[in-house]
Amino acid sequence: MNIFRFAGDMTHLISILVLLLKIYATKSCSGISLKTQELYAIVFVARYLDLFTDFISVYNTVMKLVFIGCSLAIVWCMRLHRVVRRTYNKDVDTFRHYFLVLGCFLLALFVHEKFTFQEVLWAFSIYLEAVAILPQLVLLQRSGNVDNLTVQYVFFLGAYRAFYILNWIYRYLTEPHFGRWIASVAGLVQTALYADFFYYYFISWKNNAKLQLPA
Amino acid sequence: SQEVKYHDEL
Repeated sequence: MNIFRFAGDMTHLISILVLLLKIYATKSCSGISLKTQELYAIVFVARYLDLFTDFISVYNTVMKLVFIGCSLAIVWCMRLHRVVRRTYNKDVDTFRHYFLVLGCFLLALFVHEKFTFQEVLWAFSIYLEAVAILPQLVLLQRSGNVDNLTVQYVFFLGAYRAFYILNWIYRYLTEPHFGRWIASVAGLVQTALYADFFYYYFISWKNNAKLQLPA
Repeated sequence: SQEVKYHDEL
């Protein structure tokens, strides 16, 4: 465990807690893409299949349970909570995310580390995570001005993967057998997707204005 | 050495 990875996991945890806070405190999920949350739930379930077979550390197991639990809780909240679900505006959350799931699964069938059930699903979850934010970014683009908590949620989510890239560079330099190409390339793509969002976030933060995304 | 095949990252 290196500091980059720990910082990445913590910012990832913060992003999820910010989202839960926003939904719980405001009893509203306006500005949040349910499709992105569903994609993240799929990512965590597909990736953490080894939860009961490979014990790596208490930290690893606890964090996996937290990530799976929170992502399912957010999807449950947005779909079924009697107050919150009424604030979900499905007319703006129109990204056809099932194509993302299909595309990533097909890619995982061809590009993976080993052709086993667990490894193919692991690669699938890595690819899917790289594009899972798209419905949320499209929704932000559509709804123009968004509330701060949503912006912070996306910001922390982007920061987490950026820390992981530093972690992969560090591990590549320090561990002889470390070759995590699938995750590193997908992680770069994922962080690149956030880059333009980060740019506008930084501009709005510098001008102390609300986030204005180009329509 | 055979690289340990587990994913130790989240």
